Amino acid sequence: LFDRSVLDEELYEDLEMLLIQADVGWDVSQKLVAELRERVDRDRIKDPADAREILRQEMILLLEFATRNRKVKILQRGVPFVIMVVGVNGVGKTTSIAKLAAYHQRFGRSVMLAAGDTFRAAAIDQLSVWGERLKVPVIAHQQGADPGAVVFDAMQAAHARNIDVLIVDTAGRLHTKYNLMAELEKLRKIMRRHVETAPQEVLLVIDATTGQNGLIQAQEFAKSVDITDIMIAKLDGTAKGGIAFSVAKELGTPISYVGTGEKATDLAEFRPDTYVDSLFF
Amino acid sequence: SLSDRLNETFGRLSKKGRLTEEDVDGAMREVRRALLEADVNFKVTKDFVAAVRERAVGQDVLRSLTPAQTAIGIVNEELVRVLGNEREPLRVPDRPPQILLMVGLQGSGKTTHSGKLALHLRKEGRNPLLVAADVYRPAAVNQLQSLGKQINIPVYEEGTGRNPVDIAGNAVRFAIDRGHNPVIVDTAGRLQIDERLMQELVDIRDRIRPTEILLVADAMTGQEAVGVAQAFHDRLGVTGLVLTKMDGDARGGAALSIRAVTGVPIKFIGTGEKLDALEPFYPERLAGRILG
Ligand SMILES: Nc1nc2c(ncn2[C@@H]2O[C@H](COP(=O)(O)OP(=O)(O)OP(=O)(O)O)[C@@H](O)[C@H]2O)c(=O)[nH]1
Ligand SMILES: Nc1nc2c(ncn2[C@@H]2O[C@H](COP(=O)(O)OP(=O)(O)OP(=O)(O)O)[C@@H](O)[C@H]2O)c(=O)[nH]1
Ligand SMILES: [Mg+2]
Ligand SMILES: [Mg+2]
Repeated sequence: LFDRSVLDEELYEDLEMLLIQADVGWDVSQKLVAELRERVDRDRIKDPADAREILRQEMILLLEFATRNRKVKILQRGVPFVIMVVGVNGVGKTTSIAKLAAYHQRFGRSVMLAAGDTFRAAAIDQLSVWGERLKVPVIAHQQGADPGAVVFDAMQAAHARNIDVLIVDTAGRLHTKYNLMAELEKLRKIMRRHVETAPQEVLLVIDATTGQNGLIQAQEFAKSVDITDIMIAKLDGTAKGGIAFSVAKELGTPISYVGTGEKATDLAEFRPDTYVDSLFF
Repeated sequence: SLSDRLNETFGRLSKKGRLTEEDVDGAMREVRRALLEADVNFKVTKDFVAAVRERAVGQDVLRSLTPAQTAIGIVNEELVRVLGNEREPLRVPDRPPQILLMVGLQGSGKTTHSGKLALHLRKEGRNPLLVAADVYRPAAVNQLQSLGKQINIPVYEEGTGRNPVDIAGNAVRFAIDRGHNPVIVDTAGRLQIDERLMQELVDIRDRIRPTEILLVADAMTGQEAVGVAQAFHDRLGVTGLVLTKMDGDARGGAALSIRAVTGVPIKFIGTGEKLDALEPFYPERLAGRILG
């Protein structure tokens, strides 16, 4: 894109196209291009390579504005660090939990999982398979049980067995379903009764293939349960997950992880510079 | 909404007196913005707006007393036209059984919609067989079995040790022996760029010769919807689209993009997690939703 000899109008048009095609969205794409145009005019930039670097920095800054909000994660001795994973249907929550379990294990922490999705067919089985593979205990009740009861049990078990990290799986739910969103807050209250600071991490998983609805998802979930971190799953596909920019800009919620495949090792920490470079630089 | 924005655009202009082509351009920018915000593909939007503009300029938006309404009317008509005016039913095979192959990206709703289609077709008096050909995802076979139990429809499975191509082939023979019709084959989610897994689908197709290859796509898919659909279509010959999770508030522009570029007809809409949450596709409804 920037390998051209002239910095002209066509460059800005192509730029807008690439941003929109990356799901950055109309609004943020317009702003990024306008900002670049302003800097180029103000500083009399002639070389497209310089324009490229300006845009790259612009985009990294946008994401860093959110990333610097990332709360420092403090693991206290004897207090389970509780991670609650939420998001709409099919985005990759359960698989991401397996990845997070493996991730924390690599730091030498003991991990436990809670099968909080008691609704979807074989959701408990799915998480249990991951638990077996990773040699991580899974607290589960029967299909159709009250998720609150599972969470209650898991909090007790985590405390009793001195678990460092407890990861709670929840059923996929559309943010448009009021009662399902209210259930998340109820689960949080149950955790808080056991551990004041729990859940210390509330992770929203967003599918990289999601378009502009991703921003609405983030906004609505944040209203119900105070999202602390975002994970973009399925970045190994062709979708770029550009909704990350709107989420960073509008919500200031840090994007902390990315999912890059279907194995337990397919998780990486999100880095604004690496991510921006992967877009089209 | 778009109609609000167009009312604003034309409202300001009509104060000046006659509308000009430049004024229509302003309106077209709003149409473009609305479509992109609804996740319609960039290139599809470009072509679509060009077609609308041509009609708008030629068709009395300039002389209309209610130019915003006339423009919206044109956009709506064009959307319905592209989405497909006629509802296309599921294809009928030359000889039974009818075989439906469910394909798509990870998490789009294939397993759930395999169950929904089975229930829907049984309500029409058929005798469906579900086939568990996803041997990769943990508990995928259990998931389909659990759905089958809910609606009392048999599920053919061979665990996770067998090759999906063989499972599918054996399932069809089983269906023929037992008189099941249709056969609905659930497959693992996969990336369209995963060569090995795309080849697996080609092998399954060649083995069972499906009557329909249904691409199951999530209504909230963004710009990549076209690339994904095109790849599945080029490799397999997709015959229908199932648009899922339409009970959310995603505008669903992906459907327009997929239809415009691949010509694949939208056959069903998924509107919930329960197995009865399946609706036929109505172009006017989807057009209204995309427009916002
Ligand atoms: N390629 C790829 N696939 C992924 C990734 N993360 C998850 N998946 C796949 O996406 C599909 C859905 O994953 P799940 O973990 O079941 O998603 P979920 O959000 O728990 O789904 P529900 O509980 O039904 O809402 C599975 O096929 C996963 O293997 C990823 O990073 N890359
Ligand atoms: N709200 C809503 N949820 C849906 C719909 N269709 C499927 N789901 C949910 O979406 C999630 C994923 O559905 P699956 O059927 O497991 O998706 P899949 O394509 O088989 O996933 P993989 O096999 O991992 O690729 C589950 O939580 C389903 O209950 C729908 O129309 N509306
Ligand atoms: Mg899950
Ligand atoms: Mg499935």
